[in-house]
Amino acid sequence: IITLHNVTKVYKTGEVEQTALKNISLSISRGEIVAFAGPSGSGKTTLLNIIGAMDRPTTGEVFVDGIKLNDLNRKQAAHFRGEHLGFIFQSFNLLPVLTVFENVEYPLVMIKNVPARKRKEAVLSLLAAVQMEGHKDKFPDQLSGGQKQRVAVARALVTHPGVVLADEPTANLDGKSARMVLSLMIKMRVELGATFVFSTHDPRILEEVDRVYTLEDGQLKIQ
Amino acid sequence: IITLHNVTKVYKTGEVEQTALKNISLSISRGEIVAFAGPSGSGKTTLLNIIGAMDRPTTGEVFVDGIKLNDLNRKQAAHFRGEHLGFIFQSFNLLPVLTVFENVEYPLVMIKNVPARKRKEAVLSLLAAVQMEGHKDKFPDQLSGGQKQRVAVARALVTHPGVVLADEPTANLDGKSARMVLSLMIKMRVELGATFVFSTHDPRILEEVDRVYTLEDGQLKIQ
Ligand SMILES: Nc1ncnc2c1ncn2[C@@H]1O[C@H](COP(=O)(O)OP(=O)(O)OP(=O)(O)O)[C@@H](O)[C@H]1O
Ligand SMILES: Nc1ncnc2c1ncn2[C@@H]1O[C@H](COP(=O)(O)OP(=O)(O)OP(=O)(O)O)[C@@H](O)[C@H]1O
Ligand SMILES: [Mg+2]
Ligand SMILES: [Mg+2]
Repeated sequence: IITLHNVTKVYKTGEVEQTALKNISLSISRGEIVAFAGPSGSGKTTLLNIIGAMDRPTTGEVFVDGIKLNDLNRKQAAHFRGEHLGFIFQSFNLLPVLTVFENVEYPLVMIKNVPARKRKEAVLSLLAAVQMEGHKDKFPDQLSGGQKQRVAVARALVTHPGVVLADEPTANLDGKSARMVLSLMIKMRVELGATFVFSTHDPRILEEVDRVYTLEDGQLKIQ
Repeated sequence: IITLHNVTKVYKTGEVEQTALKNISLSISRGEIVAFAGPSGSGKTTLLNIIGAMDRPTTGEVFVDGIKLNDLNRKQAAHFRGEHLGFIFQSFNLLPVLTVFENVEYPLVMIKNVPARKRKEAVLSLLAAVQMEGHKDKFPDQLSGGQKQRVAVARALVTHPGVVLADEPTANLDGKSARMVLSLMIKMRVELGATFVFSTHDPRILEEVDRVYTLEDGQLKIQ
């Protein structure tokens, strides 16, 4: 479902060039749970941005769900993301003017056009799965860090995307909540065949995934 | 240096009242490194906000560095924070329009009025301590998550505050960077007598601190 051929990414800051990814080739199958590990600055987020059609590689090809991402323009990339992907990224904050319920409902209204009654059912079941149904009428600034993260997980899963990309999904979570997020991923894989690709520094999580790719200075290390 | 007497915090959301902290009393001495642990939603951030004069308790008294925080108005609280405290909070993002160097220099210009040559020395030595001197002319959006966090640590320490408050300071860091941040705290304690109080879910950190307070549903659990 995800294939990369010789992907390189170079950031140009004025005169200085920094190579964040060097010749990355990998292939991830449908239904796999895959983690990217590696030290700070090794290229994990850059790799996720490229797989998520949020940034273009400098060289190399990227295919997700049979679609070549290199050829998409900005509008097509946004449409592709809405149809195929779910994101749990630090930068995708919850909308402060919407309640918890509305934040999770929002993708179903904007992207999938699902009728209200069906939306309510889907939202409440996902909020229950992350143990946040008791906070459904609160606004994001009335939640703790870990609670916001759990709402963001529910929002990413509510449209049943084929691929979910996440950048440190358990960074703000205690042990119990981290295990809950992981078992929810496994449940979505079993019930829907969803594929999960995420970065993490969390040793508890790295033990439980199907495969770990370790990055060092932009290169994949052979395990 | 930090004393709380029977601190309670109740959030009112319309009709609903939620008690985030119940009768918290604690005392932290100068130079201690103290961690707040506990599940998501247990009150850690709320407690840090009250000690940092960012929020007021519903009942009870708070003393930091001999000053009673309950009596401070908004302006006095801001002045108190600038003079006595350093913050490493998720919500205190780096300023996107300033470079890494300027983000760390900024508190020395705005708060302490230090001459330029002395500022440069202080900023470069702190950036070196968090291994970010090579990125000094970059802007925050050109850094990885862990790199931004390390710059935020340097910014919090550059004014040599008596107390540093941090909310999950190692959440986005790999093992090596997390250990570096902790040894920097220990160095600041030894050289300047700085006191550190932070929340964490990270078992690696909890083993290394002087004392751990565990919160559960807003109450301190006896260790
Ligand atoms: N502004 C607010 N209005 C209403 N309720 C709030 C507000 N801020 C926090 N709460 C509630 O108070 C409780 C404690 O929140 P707090 O942010 O202190 O938790 P925490 O221990 O830091 O959790 P985490 O590990 O998830 O960051 C939570 O149940 C949260 O929903
Ligand atoms: N927009 C950008 N412009 C210039 N350099 C960048 C940019 N974004 C990232 N970098 C650099 O590319 C390298 C890889 O960054 P990336 O964000 O992928 O790291 P990471 O593995 O996610 O690290 P972390 O664990 O700290 O989140 C870093 O050295 C960073 O400084
Ligand atoms: Mg990253
Ligand atoms: Mg918190």
